[in-house]
Amino acid sequence: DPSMKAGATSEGVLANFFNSLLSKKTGSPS
Amino acid sequence: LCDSLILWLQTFNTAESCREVQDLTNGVAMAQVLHEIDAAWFDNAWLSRIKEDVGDNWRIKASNLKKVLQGITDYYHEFLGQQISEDLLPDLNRISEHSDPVELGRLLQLILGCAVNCEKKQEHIQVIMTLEESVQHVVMAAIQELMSKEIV
Repeated sequence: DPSMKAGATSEGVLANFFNSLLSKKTGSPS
Repeated sequence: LCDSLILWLQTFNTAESCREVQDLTNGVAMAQVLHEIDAAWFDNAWLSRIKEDVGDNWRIKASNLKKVLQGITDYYHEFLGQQISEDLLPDLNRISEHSDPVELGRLLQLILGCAVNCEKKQEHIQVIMTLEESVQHVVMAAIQELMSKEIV
């Protein structure tokens, strides 16, 4: 089902983005 | 942007209501959210400088919003080691006098930037990931815009 595939892709994009944000170092200079 | 970020703001336990644009134009709920994001930086002394009984007095609203934006600017500069790009700075007068959702969205976007960069960012990002997918997309785009305009 193409609509399900699009949904899964969208979820994947979100998960990838937020997971990469989680692994990003907190930007404290101190 | 504004509507989606208001939905995100509602995940915080603020004493002040944050259901719609009008609830936020006095800066009180936003200050409470910042206190929840980083209580060490936006501490009780900082929070006590935000006047709570504002009513329709736009001057007090403007004063509160100025303190909120100044607190955010200091946080970006001193804690995150960043300067906020001019493009991202909201026009506070348009929020206090006209309840402008576009400018309010800008201010909420900067608060979002504090949340996803602070020491408790994991907690905040996990909450964002529980929001409705359409809201998550707007939040993602808002964070991407902040990242693209980062001045280290």
